[in-house]
Amino acid sequence: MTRIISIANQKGGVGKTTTAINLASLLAAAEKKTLLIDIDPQSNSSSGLSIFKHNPSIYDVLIGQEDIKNVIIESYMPYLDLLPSNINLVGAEIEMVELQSRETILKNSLSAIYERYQYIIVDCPPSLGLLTLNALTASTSVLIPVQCEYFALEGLGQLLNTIKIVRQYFNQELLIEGVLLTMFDTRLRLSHQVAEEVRKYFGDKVFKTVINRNVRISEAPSYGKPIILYDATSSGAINYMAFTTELLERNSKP
Amino acid sequence: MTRIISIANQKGGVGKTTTAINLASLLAAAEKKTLLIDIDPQSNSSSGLSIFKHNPSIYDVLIGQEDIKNVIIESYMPYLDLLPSNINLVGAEIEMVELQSRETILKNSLSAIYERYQYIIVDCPPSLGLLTLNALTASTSVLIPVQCEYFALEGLGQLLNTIKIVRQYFNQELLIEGVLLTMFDTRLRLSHQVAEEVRKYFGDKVFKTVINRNVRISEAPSYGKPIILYDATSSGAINYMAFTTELLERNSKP
Ligand SMILES: Nc1ncnc2c1ncn2[C@@H]1O[C@H](COP(=O)(O)OP(=O)(O)OP(=O)(O)O)[C@@H](O)[C@H]1O
Ligand SMILES: Nc1ncnc2c1ncn2[C@@H]1O[C@H](COP(=O)(O)OP(=O)(O)OP(=O)(O)O)[C@@H](O)[C@H]1O
Ligand SMILES: [Mg+2]
Ligand SMILES: [Mg+2]
Repeated sequence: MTRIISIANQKGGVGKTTTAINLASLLAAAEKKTLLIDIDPQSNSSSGLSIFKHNPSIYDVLIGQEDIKNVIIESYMPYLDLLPSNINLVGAEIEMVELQSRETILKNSLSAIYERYQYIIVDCPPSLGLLTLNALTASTSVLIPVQCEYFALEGLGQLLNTIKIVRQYFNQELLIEGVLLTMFDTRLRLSHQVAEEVRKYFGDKVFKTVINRNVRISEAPSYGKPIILYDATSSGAINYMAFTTELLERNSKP
Repeated sequence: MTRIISIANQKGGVGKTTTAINLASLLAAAEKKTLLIDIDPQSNSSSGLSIFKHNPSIYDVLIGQEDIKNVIIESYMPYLDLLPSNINLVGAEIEMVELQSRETILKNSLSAIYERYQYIIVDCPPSLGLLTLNALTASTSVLIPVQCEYFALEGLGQLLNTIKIVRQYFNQELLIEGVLLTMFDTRLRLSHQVAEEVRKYFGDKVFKTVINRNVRISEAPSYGKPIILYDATSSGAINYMAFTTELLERNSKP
């Protein structure tokens, strides 16, 4: 059973792309056949794997110009494929508004190929528009990264509301994979306060693993590599490895 | 002559809201009649000034249900008013697509009241959709916060492209107010590298003042206050005061 996990949160800069790249690359390292889908016009997941301005891209799939099979490419890691994004995706939301069943375009495209993969990870943009709706409609679950900062708390209610709407109208089976605390700074009172609030709000949906703030994580994309290839001994790599193990364990329970 | 400055960058979490709140409050502290417009559904600028889920909001203005005069409210600071946002703005972009001259709705609404203010600051969402287009079309200039991290560099080309398109079709006079480096960490090589790249790319459009990473800045919104009221002695307050002074000086030259 293929698990399709969207990484979503409309708050900007909370670690969606960082989590998508590092989770996908660690699942691949665990020899799980994995596809990373970049549905953000910023294309940060693509460039984080050294793929720049690739054509064709997910844009061509969403507007019906290309078959998804012709767009997916292999990454430089075994077991990891990528459906790359491109900046022309910026205009897609307005173009898709007039299409039939505009919320299910990605889901329909994936039906032809999803069985090739054990995990499909979708990196979403910082908004709740048609691109994120397409990702949530196509997914089996949604992973919510929450930065340990005050503003990150504010948007969670709206995100849960959107997930409820998607479940009601487009995808009854959508589950919450969990909530991942990111950029936690053990020295800051604010980090501890936000983490406590999130655990109060989400209970055991919050992953036990917390991703600490670690400069090696923010350096890795400038080398076009996930943290496991850039610096496997860093605390960032250790955190993401523990998180991936925890996610795999949660998914192996009956 | 009223200066209308959009704070825009589609990259998430780069310090748009933080800059909007702190610039607007320091302009008010300098006794410049200032209006802060929150056109982001996340409503972080509103909550950063202790205004929560306010009705009516900018949503009602953009869909034509309310006159802007009935929506603007006074903040708790003299010389500072707010046009608050509300989460129902999430659906506005799709609702506005079918409206006539959808890009100039904000500009037209402002024509009745802008002369009451010397500065109008617009906090934009992390995307280049209709909300940001409305802000750019209504503005005299755009201020671009750039976080000193790798991914923040990637989106700059697209943002400049969008500004060029707005200038061509909707607003010939739109200028670039400048580029502000944010969350600079003096200890990190990455911060210095990104700052150097940005200065190479933008030259003297880059403000000399750099905003350093400072935890007091990220604590202030949880008290619903700008940094000047939360901790006026912090390095964050000092940085934003220097930046506001630099901006005022740039605007006073003939
Ligand atoms: N644990 C961490 N420690 C240090 N830096 C981090 C960490 N996680 C992410 N970052 C950095 O923080 C910035 C924001 O992260 P990222 O781009 O992954 O967030 P995002 O949610 O995908 O942003 P957007 O909303 O723009 O898509 C990036 O520069 C990234 O390198
Ligand atoms: N100089 C700084 N030092 C420390 N923290 C900062 C600084 N500037 C901003 N922050 C914090 O970083 C986070 C992101 O900043 P902010 O929310 O202002 O960015 P944004 O660009 O408005 O995000 P979005 O794209 O979601 O609208 C916030 O939690 C904020 O408190
Ligand atoms: Mg991202
Ligand atoms: Mg913001």
